[in-house]
Amino acid sequence: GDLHWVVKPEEKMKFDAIFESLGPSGGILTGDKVKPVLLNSKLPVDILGRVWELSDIDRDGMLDRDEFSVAMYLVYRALEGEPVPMSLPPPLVPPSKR
Amino acid sequence: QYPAGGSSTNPFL
Repeated sequence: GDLHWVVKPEEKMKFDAIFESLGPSGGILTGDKVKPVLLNSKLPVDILGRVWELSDIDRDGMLDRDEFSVAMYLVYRALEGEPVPMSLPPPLVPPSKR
Repeated sequence: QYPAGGSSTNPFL
């Protein structure tokens, strides 16, 4: 569809830079590489667990570039005081996963 | 929440 992804291009560039800095292997980051980054946000672990549930769209225990952007988006919004949704709203689903 | 016998893919659980 022509639904715009809620992650803005300038945010995506920032998240992609963080993604690259974590040393993705084959274009994906494993859970143990992403976990410390999310823990760094100081958000409660149950919130981070939900962020992971929502962002690991194919549930393979790893995040690709777009899934990682969803995770970072949710973490930044949560830090601004917005609640993390219980399920992923359509505007948050990366165009590559629709 | 996860299938019996399956392992969690969530590093926070």
